[in-house]
Amino acid sequence: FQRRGKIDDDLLDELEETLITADIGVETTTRLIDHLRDQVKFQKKKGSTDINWLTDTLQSAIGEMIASENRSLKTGTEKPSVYLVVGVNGVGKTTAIGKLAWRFRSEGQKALIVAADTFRAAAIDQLAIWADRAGCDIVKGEEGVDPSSVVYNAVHAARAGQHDFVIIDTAGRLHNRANLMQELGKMARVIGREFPGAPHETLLVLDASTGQNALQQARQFTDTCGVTGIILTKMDGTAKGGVIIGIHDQLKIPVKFIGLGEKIDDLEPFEPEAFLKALFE
Amino acid sequence: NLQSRFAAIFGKLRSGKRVDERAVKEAVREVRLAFLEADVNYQATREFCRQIEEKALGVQVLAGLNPAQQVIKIVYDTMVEMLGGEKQNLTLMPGQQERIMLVGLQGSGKTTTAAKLAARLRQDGRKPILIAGDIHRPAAIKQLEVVGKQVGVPVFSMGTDVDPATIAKEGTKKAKADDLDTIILDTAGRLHIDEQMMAEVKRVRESWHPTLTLLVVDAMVGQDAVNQARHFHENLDLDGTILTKLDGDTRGGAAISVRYVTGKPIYFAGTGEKLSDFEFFHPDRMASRILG
Ligand SMILES: Nc1nc2c(ncn2[C@@H]2O[C@H](COP(=O)(O)OP(=O)(O)OP(=O)(O)O)[C@@H](O)[C@H]2O)c(=O)[nH]1
Ligand SMILES: Nc1nc2c(ncn2[C@@H]2O[C@H](COP(=O)(O)OP(=O)(O)OP(=O)(O)O)[C@@H](O)[C@H]2O)c(=O)[nH]1
Ligand SMILES: [Mg+2]
Ligand SMILES: [Mg+2]
Repeated sequence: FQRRGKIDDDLLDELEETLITADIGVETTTRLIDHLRDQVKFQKKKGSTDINWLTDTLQSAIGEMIASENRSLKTGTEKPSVYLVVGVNGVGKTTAIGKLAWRFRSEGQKALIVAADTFRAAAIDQLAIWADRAGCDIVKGEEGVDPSSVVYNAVHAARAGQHDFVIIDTAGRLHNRANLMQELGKMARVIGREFPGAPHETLLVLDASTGQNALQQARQFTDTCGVTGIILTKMDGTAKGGVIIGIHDQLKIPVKFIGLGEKIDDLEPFEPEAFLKALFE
Repeated sequence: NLQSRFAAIFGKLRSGKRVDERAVKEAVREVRLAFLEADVNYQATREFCRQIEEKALGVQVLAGLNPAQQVIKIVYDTMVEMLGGEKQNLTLMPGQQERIMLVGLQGSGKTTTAAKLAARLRQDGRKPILIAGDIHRPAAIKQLEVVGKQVGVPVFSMGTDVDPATIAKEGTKKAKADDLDTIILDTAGRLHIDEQMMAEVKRVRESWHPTLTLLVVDAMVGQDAVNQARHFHENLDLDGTILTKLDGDTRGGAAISVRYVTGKPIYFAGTGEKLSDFEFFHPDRMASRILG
């Protein structure tokens, strides 16, 4: 829409299409476009050719919606800091954990990753390969055992081994499966009971190509085990990940990291400015 | 929901009258909202609403019929049509070798679906073999071996240092030797904009000549579904789609995008993590689901 000459209703329609196509959702998009319309009136910008003013106004409105003081990972007062990684099937949890472990190692920290997905075919094998690549320790359980028992063992192993971080991989689960969500709630309680204050972060992994269902995922996972942050994966595709705007606005859950590929170093801290810029490309 | 919103809009019309234009416009606005909230593609929604408005304006309130119901029926029927009409069976030539290639984005459910499809086709009397064509993802081969074993279907692999085109070719030789007629190739997840990875799968297609190339799509994909479907279709000339994770509560508007862009049938629905959670795709059920 940079090619359009002036600020008018057609341009606002085009902006609406851009926002909806970025998966920002109807409700949030309507609020943003209404806000823009008000500003156009208030600042008497109708018919003006100052398109930059319009995009700046829009970007700063979105920027306000996703602003957060909690971008970095919370650490505990004593070692280890425990991070629980959750999310629906196939979004990139296991891969994100490999990347995080490698990142901690490159910062001189010792990580322990926990293969608490005791259900899916070759899940433990997959995480073990990441442990090898990241040069970190791993706790595995037997396939098919209660994941809470693996988590229990891991928390105790961590306290002995003087690890700085413990990152727990869980099986993908759809948020509308009550029994699977109960299993997750139990894991979170076991962690908290064995180590007060933990988990210090419960990270929801979201696939950037997910549509409006992402909001429901965030709601259900946060009701079950309190989500403290989001890892937004597969941002190296064409999807914009606009769903996180509504999630932030309504649930106050900040995006902490984004996944930009399948390699071990394809994880970066979330940069709101870069995200906003990419929305309009 | 849409039913009650329509009832409010059309409630006051008397039989014998034409449905008034203002009420239709208001109803179509509600439909547009419902579609976008259900992740139906923006452009497809626009086209769809245009068709619905045209049909709805022609409606005369039939005696004994409530106009809201008539317009709902137009919306529902238009959507079922957009999704392919009725369920489509995968017609495989009996006695002939079928080479089925599964492709799609990372994490969409290809490896799991490969085993589900193999089990289904064996129930239909075919003799399947699974080929491990993903040389990229950690433990992908092991994953296919485990699910293959779970459904009692043999798995052919050559490790991760051989290119997928060769693996497909060698796997086909093995199939012939063992008198197996249905070869299902699992491939690595890939982004439609990753030139190298799209080139890899095009090479497989050019040397292996699959009889069917199916795109595996996660039902919860949003507006990006159109991009995925378009690029994969342009590059590989898809024969159809399989929609996964329909046991979730996503409305699934991606189904429309995929059908709209490829013009090819959605053959199956993945409805769970168990290998038996595999059904025919039903356009009418999907239409109700999308409409909420
Ligand atoms: N392009 C891209 N692919 C990714 C990214 N993150 C993960 N993937 C890929 O997505 C696929 C699924 O990743 P996993 O880590 O197995 O996902 P998961 O959430 O653990 O899956 P389940 O345990 O089965 O629920 C793999 O092929 C990964 O390589 C990313 O940021 N970009
Ligand atoms: N609930 C549910 N989960 C599914 C379904 N199909 C696949 N899954 C799960 O989705 C996740 C990803 O499945 P995979 O088969 O590994 O996906 P993939 O496309 O092969 O992944 P990549 O090879 O990394 O691209 C796994 O946790 C599967 O168990 C389905 O229909 N319903
Ligand atoms: Mg995993
Ligand atoms: Mg796979």
